[in-house]
Amino acid sequence: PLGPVPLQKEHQCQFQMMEAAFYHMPHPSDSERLRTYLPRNPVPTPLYYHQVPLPHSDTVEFFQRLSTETLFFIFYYMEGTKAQYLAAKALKKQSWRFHTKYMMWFQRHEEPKIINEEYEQGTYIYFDYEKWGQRKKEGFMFEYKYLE
Amino acid sequence: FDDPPGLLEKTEFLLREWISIHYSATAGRDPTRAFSIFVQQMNGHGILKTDDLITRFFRLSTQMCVDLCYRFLAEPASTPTLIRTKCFHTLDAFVRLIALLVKHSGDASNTNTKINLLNKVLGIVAGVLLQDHDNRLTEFQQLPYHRIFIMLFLELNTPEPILEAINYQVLTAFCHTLHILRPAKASGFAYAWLELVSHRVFIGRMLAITPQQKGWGMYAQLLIDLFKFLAPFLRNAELAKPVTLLYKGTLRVLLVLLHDFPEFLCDYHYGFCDVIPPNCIQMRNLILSAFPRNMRLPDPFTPNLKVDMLPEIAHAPRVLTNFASMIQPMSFKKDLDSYLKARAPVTFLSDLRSNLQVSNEPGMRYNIPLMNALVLYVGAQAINFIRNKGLTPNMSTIAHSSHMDIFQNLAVDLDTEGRYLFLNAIANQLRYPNSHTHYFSCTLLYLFAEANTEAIQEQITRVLLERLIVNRPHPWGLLITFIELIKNPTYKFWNHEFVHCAPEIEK
Amino acid sequence: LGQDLTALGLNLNSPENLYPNFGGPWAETPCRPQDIDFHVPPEYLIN
Repeated sequence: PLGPVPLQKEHQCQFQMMEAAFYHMPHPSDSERLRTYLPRNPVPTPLYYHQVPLPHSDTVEFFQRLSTETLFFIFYYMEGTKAQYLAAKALKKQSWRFHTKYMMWFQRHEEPKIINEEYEQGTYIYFDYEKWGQRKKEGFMFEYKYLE
Repeated sequence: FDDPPGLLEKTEFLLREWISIHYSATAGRDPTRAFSIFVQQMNGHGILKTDDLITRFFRLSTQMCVDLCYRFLAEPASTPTLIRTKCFHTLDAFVRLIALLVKHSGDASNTNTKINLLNKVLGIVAGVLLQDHDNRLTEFQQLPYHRIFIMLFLELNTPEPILEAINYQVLTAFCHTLHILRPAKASGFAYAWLELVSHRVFIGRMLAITPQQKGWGMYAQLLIDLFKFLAPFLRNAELAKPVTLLYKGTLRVLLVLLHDFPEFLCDYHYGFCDVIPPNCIQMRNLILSAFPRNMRLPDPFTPNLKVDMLPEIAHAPRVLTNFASMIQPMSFKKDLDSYLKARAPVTFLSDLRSNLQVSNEPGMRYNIPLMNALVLYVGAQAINFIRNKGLTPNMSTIAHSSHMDIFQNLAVDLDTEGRYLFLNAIANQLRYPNSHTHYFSCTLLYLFAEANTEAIQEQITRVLLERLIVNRPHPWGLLITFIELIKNPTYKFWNHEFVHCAPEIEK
Repeated sequence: LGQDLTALGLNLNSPENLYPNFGGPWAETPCRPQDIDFHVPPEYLIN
């Protein structure tokens, strides 16, 4: 039985300001750090494409099912995000190790020839993010102080 | 006023200097060293010499950042992404400077210096915003302010020991600022404001991480600010698009709270329902549907459900609003207490309506918060009264008491509008199994059974039905009350004319 | 009759908390891992 109540003057002013703001709403990216490589840029895709993230796509188990190449892409192009963190965890579970000086991922190609307190030396596979590919490196010395 | 000559130029120079340092390679490798070099430059220009100069520096630099953003926003043919990249390039550097100054000001043990500086800067940004809001009116843009607040909040919530040690004060400072910038004060900032209040990190810090629920009261106050702003618009059912958007956004936030922090909604439901308009049924149902996560609710449709046998039914729910103090004036409260105790003064009942009525304006006749407080207060007193006699509330023990005199008087004496608000105040207590839900459920059924006119019974039915026909969720207490009403032959519910007024109503 | 609250883009049956991935009051979907700023080891900030 309350019925409508006419808006008071101050509410009408408030509404005008809110209505003006309605035409420049905040973007989701306004609350996120600037993305150097892949800024949020929603593009309408055909409705039969996935419109929402796959279930459990924010778990390490999901990332472990991604290809190594994909994990490297996520690691280097989505830095500072949870995706990079999950990609790093998945890479480590596949016995990749991050070298903090070269900022590249290394994986033993065979048992190292030398192992001591400071380092291990042998043949490694590493991922070169500048040439974007996996390379073999013989006689490489992996100093533990650079192991992340 | 009276900025010392040259301060503006110095500030501009230092800001440019900082931005280039911030994005330089050295800062990338060793941010603290770059910062300490810059602080020496600030010292060299005497900026840090006095509190007044620091204040002026921050106001001028905030103003410069904002003006720069307005220039970028005005550039023709620029895309939103490009505008944002340019604006944020400057804003994020400015925020980093503030965060570093807050973090490293004073020594590690003396946290006051840090918090005072943070409050100062937040106050300055808020001041610039409000002035800009009042000057530019519908040309006002939320972008620079939203970015400064959210990035500063995220910077100060990185998991570092120095910051963890002052986190509660940081949260308090931001809540204080957000209250100053509440939508009723800065309506052009309302959307950004809700983004800030409902940001995942802000919710996490306020409701989950801060120990002993110390953030809950402040967060509840911010939601009340939001409901108060929305109320006049929601009161008139037709919603313009800008209001619908803000309303739907509010529903999303409440759904997250209902799912993740139901106990928070349980504790503060009273304060929220006090400011949510009575016709805002679904949003109110959402809040009233919350129940403690460790509680298992029996299916309301269980045949012969013995509600008074449920273990939790005797526990009083936490109500964190001091509703007793909301019963004003003191003389009225005094008469109320004396009537409850001794059914005197007898005039108390006949004066009741005039104490509740504040105008003759249709739709605005009654003091709703007073009505809500009176109903809950009398009900809570009734439960204690019955308990003190070693009884438990049920359809017979709640009868023939000064408390029920008051409720029956209200049911009979109030006009349709007043009785609607009165019955709503009761229905707002029908939540999860607790002593209030039980008592008010019995009271509503008792008022139905004892009603001396069918109009009262129809209105009780309407109040329940309008809460049931809206989309989910529905509070458990509401369901068990209505089921009892329509199933228990004592109430002869189906004999009433109004039940058959329309086929879909009867259905 | 109010809104269909199950159609606001929130997975209300999720066993986990919703707030860590909450996209905000206007978002129709939760945040993706690449949308969420994370305090990764500083060595990861290669850019």
